[in-house]
Amino acid sequence: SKPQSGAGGGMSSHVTPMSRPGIDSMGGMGGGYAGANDMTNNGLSANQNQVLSLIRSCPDQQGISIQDLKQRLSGISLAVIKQAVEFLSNEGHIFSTIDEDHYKSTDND
Amino acid sequence: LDRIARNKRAALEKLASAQT
Repeated sequence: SKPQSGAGGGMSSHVTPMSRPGIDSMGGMGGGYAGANDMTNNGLSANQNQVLSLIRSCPDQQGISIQDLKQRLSGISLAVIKQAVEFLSNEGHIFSTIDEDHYKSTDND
Repeated sequence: LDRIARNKRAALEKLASAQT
């Protein structure tokens, strides 16, 4: 009988996106880790999902530029966006089009 | 725009192999 309301105590192990340095856990088997964090439906972090859905929502043949992504995701730093983009393209969810700054998603065509 | 098609194909292959 523990009345734990999820108010999130001060020293609990919550995950703050900002406090992550550039190290991403690409080590393992490339996207096999399920349910490491919450708020994922496909093994992606919240930021990665936002980036992915933005890229998906862009109908252009040349895709969406990193600058566009940054403008629309004003709460996320460019470094984080680039990291997410890199991850997504490693996974094959997105790919670069006319140059390394334009991306389009694979599963929206 | 050959590059786009090529990258897309590569990405699709990655995606396919990552999902199996």
